[in-house]
Amino acid sequence: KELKEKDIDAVLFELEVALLESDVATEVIDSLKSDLKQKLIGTTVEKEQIANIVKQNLRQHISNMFDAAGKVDILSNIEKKKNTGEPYIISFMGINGTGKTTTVAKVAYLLRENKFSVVIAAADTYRAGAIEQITEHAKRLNLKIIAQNYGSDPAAVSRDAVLYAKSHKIDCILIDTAGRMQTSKNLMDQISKINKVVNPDFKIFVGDSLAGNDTINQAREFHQYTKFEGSILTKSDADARGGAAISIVKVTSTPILYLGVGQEYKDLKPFDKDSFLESLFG
Amino acid sequence: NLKNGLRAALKKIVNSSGIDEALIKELAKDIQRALLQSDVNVKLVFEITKNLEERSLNETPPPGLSRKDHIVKILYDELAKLLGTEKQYEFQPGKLNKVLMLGIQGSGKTTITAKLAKFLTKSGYRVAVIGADTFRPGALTQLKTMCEKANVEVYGEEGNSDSPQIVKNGLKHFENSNFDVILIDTAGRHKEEKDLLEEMKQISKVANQDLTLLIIDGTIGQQCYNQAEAFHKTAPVGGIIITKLDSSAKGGGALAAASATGAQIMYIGTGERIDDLEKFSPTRFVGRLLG
Ligand SMILES: Nc1nc2c(ncn2[C@@H]2O[C@H](COP(=O)(O)OP(=O)(O)OP(=O)(O)O)[C@@H](O)[C@H]2O)c(=O)[nH]1
Ligand SMILES: Nc1nc2c(ncn2[C@@H]2O[C@H](COP(=O)(O)OP(=O)(O)OP(=O)(O)O)[C@@H](O)[C@H]2O)c(=O)[nH]1
Ligand SMILES: [Mg+2]
Ligand SMILES: [Mg+2]
Repeated sequence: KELKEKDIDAVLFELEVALLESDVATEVIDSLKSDLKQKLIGTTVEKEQIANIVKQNLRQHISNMFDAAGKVDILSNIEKKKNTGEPYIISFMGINGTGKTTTVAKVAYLLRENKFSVVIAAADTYRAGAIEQITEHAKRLNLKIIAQNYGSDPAAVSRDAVLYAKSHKIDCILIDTAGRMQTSKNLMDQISKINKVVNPDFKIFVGDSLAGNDTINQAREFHQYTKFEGSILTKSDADARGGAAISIVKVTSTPILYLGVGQEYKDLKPFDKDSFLESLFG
Repeated sequence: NLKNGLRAALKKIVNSSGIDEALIKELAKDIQRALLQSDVNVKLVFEITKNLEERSLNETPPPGLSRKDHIVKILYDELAKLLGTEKQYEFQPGKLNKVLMLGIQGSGKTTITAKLAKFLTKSGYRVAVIGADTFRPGALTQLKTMCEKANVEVYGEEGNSDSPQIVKNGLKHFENSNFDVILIDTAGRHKEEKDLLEEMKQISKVANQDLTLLIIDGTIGQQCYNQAEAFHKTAPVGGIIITKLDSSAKGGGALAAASATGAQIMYIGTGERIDDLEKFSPTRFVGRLLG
């Protein structure tokens, strides 16, 4: 039969609830629904196949969206830059408490395991205990940390770390920044400035897998201000459904690089699109 | 009051000339949309909007109430179901109130401990703090630095990984100094970390707390209910604090903690500074949800 809107609506409603309960943002779901309707209405399908066709098309649509966002092999990027004699600079940003500092330590661990030399910039010069926290991680990882006093300019600390890396032939600089709400213009200007001063090779947005609709607001604003090139979603081990990944990819068309799956250094898993889609639709 | 807050959110129906089925359906749809965008638990949203629609269409307004006012009251009743039903905890003067912080990693426990220490001190209570997060690097420094601003003493043992023991030693340390409130900060944990939930049970045994405060990140989505339920089984939750409401999040997800535990929301966090703590106001909160 020829598919009409009402044929699709019933099936879409069930899929919509599944996506909502998986923390995909409502505006992303609306957009996916209208894309799907545009594609399917007027096409001819077997009546008993409608539910299946709609579901498969939605899954494919989301899969295509992830493919369009591209793939990033950060380790080979670092290798390429290393061969030019220059250090690779990565900065980490996101709202308060998402796991940026812990993620910086995990990435440092990953790089060290891959035989890269690393220096960490303690560019959160604001929050109580922030410098002590990252300094302890650096100590445990046996890595150099560049830090100044609380209240110092995060851009200056970052630049310091770059100078250190250049003069000591360090392969990679990881810049940990303070948590900030994207609703604070001053703090968003600050992260823009840090990135301008240091010109990172890669900017990573660190988001919380447990966040709901706010993920899309965070991703959109952070991307507008910083043009980050990829994201890491933390706390996936907390039984998060992972819809935040879809929201971020939809609104920024940048890839999810890794998932944080625990509090230890090794708890960083490359994002796998297929197993993600399987857990969402399977 | 809450009714007035809802009135503002219901301008469409209140300003209309007449109530008919189409308008009620439209109202239910608008409310559903707003609540879903605010992260309110999906099942709760469908329940609320279904009840709103059915009751608005089928119930006769009580005498003296216009049909419009009746609909506002129905929405008020339905939304009120989102808030906790247990009695709100009241700090008892003249005895020691032990408060245990509980919550997911990064939800704001340490920050809230300092904020609450200052808030309660300003309200006239003698407050002390125990830093029992033995896992996170720099946790004790973070807590001490913040509590210094409130002139509140923090007991902690850098390098001791036994959290229950630190609580025990801390309570002993503060024993004969007539404190009204002792706040106990703990490490973050979630429902899949069974060993950490077990640790929380051990901490509770030693602390024998009068109040367990569940600290919930205001940006949390649909997983809040499940997490809160698991926490409640570990240590019965007597109060909720929703943090980071200065973000763009509406906090609807965090509300599920109230339905999962029955506990009332006591305070909200509205920023990083030690003064950024407010008493919870249902009117403002629901207004933000629907806004
Ligand atoms: N279970 C789990 N916990 C995590 C993960 N990533 C980070 N955490 C925890 O989340 C909490 C917050 O991590 P931080 O690294 O301090 O977060 P942050 O973004 O740097 O916080 P601010 O600098 O204050 O904005 C810590 O208790 C971490 O151990 C993860 O993937 N899984
Ligand atoms: N903007 C804003 N930031 C907040 C609020 N409450 C806490 N924070 C920030 O959120 C981050 C996490 O807060 P913490 O107090 O370290 O959270 P926690 O629950 O103790 O974290 P763990 O001990 O790792 O589980 C910090 O950057 C805080 O400054 C709030 O209401 N608004
Ligand atoms: Mg940090
Ligand atoms: Mg803490």
